[in-house]
Amino acid sequence: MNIFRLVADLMHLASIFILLLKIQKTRSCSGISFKSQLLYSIVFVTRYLDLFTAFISLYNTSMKIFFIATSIYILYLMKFKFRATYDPNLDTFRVEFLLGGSLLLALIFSDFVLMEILWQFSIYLESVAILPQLFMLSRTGEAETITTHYLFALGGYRALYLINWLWRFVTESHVDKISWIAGAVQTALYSDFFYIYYTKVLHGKKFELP
Amino acid sequence: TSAKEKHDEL
Repeated sequence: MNIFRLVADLMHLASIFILLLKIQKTRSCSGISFKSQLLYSIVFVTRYLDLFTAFISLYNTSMKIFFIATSIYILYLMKFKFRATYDPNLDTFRVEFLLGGSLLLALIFSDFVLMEILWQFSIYLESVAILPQLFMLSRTGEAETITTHYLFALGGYRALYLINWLWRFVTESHVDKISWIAGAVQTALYSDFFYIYYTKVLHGKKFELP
Repeated sequence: TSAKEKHDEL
């Protein structure tokens, strides 16, 4: 564990708390893509199956359980408790391609061990899981400030992982090409968002697309 | 390498 990874994980944790706060405080899930949230649940469940096979640390185990539990809870909030505030007409990204593409890549590059295929699938899927959310944002052209804080924390988490990987490569010769490439793609997808967040939200203005 | 060594990140 190094400081970059710890802060990254805490940002990931924070992003979920911010999202829960947004939903509970505004009593609405408007502006949030159910499809992205569903993809994150799939990511966590498929990646953290190793909860049953490997113990790494109490930290690792608790975080995994937290991510799985909260992602499913968010789906519940969106699908049941605050269903009326969700507009499916704005959430029209075709996730079939993301799921199919991730599975295909996982089948091509992994070594045909089920857990490994699912792990790779989850890594690829996570890198693109934000696309339905960003697509929704581009359709509406604006976002509530608290939603942008959520997206910033979520994007920042993977950006910090890039530094963590560089650090681990230098200090432990740790190499994980699949995570690196997928993580770089994931961070790059946020670049437009980061730019607008920096130029507008951090200067006290509302998040609006130019 | 075992799964533990391979995927120790979240």
